[in-house]
Amino acid sequence: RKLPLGEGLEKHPLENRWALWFFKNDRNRVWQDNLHLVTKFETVEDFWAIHSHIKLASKLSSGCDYALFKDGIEPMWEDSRNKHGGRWLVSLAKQQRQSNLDRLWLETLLCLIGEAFEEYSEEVCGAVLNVRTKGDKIAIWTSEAENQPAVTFIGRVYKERLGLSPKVIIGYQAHADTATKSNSFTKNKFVV
Amino acid sequence: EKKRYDREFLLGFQFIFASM
Repeated sequence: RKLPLGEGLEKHPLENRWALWFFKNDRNRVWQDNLHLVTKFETVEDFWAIHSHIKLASKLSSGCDYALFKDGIEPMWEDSRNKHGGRWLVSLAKQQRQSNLDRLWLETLLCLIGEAFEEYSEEVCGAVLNVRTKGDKIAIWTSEAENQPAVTFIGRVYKERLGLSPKVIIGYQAHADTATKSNSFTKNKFVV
Repeated sequence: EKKRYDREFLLGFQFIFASM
């Protein structure tokens, strides 16, 4: 049958509006000046339009980051929605940049925009990708590190969605611990 | 009602927009 004009053309709204950020390391500038808001979107269609036209994670230069955060939350510890929170951190081996990074980052984005964590999705602030020579990192940030039921539920679902082996352990670190660490090791508050 | 989408639904839109 013929569709009435406009029927079927509505975009699919997301639960949240999301902001995509890009960080490019320039040591001559302060950290915050290297962080750029790329765009915001709030429909499934606009997400793919953007994702399909930006560089894949594996093609970014070392020192660059992507971050996807709910509109109104800046991708930094200092934001009021982040400062009591923490992150589920997935650290990748160097060789996984070519084999796995793009798939894992896309899966992370789909978890966020699809609200994969059921009632605990409200605890999610965003996700960060760090492209680094020594090994890339992906993390989901949540807003309250002390909220054990939410944090552990999110961790279990996230690990399953990434398709990680049960033998692989991922850890949740409070931003407060990461910010005050005296070496490169931050203790895990939770693991799944 | 919360707008939740599973991965298969979301992935279904991928190649439409990759070609635009």
